[in-house]
Amino acid sequence: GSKQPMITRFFGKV
Amino acid sequence: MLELRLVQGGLLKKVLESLKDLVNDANFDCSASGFSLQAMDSSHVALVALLLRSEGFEHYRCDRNLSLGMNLNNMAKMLKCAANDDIVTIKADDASDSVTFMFESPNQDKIADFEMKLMDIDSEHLGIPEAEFQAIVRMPSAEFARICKDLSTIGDTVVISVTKEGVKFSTRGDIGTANIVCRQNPSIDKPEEATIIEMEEPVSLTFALRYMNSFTKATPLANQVTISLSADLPVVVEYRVAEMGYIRFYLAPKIEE
Repeated sequence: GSKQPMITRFFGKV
Repeated sequence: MLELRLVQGGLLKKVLESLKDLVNDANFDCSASGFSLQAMDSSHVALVALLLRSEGFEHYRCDRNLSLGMNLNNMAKMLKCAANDDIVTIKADDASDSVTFMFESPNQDKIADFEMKLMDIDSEHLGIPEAEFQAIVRMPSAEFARICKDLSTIGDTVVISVTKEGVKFSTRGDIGTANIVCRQNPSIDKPEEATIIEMEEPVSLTFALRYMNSFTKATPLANQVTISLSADLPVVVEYRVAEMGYIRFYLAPKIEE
């Protein structure tokens, strides 16, 4: 199976 | 005081049509440099960034930075009431809790104004780092939309692989498998039909077709789409908005468990 990571894992809060 | 007059009002209609299914509510940020938006879908898997530079507007007045919280579905409903060739003006007062959309027909014989309530939206602003991509594919936007639509009838995910041979879109599902290869094609005579591949090194990533299909709602904005890929990083799917800016969609690749 594959997992869908959230975009927040790559781009941090400013 | 904010007053933005866009002669190509149809562009704003197309922008909203491409956003409204992905994002429910968002803050439009207005500054001297332009009208922009950054928002995630409700599951925080995809991110969209829109920029319409101030120079692209016929008249652009923004006295101080303003954030306009809007329900995109409602904004799309209002903009649908404008004709494709109408001139659209967006107006808001600094302290106001509403925004006005004014639609003028090209020969000025019909003028409409629609006032929409603004919302307070708590939104996180994410920092998008500048990235060097392993591969950048530029291809006809309608072709990309067709591929995503076709593959989603067979599978849920698409593997996008870029090699020297071209870009391959693959899926698999219960009924079988599909592979579509698009080769580089400079198409000198019709640049809008070109497929251009810039590759530093081969890359292969898996994405959810549901999101890719949602991004292709922006197809009417531009003849070409740019797909930028790097291993283990979100893909960037970019449509230019005439000469005034862009709409960029970011989606994280799926990870094998």
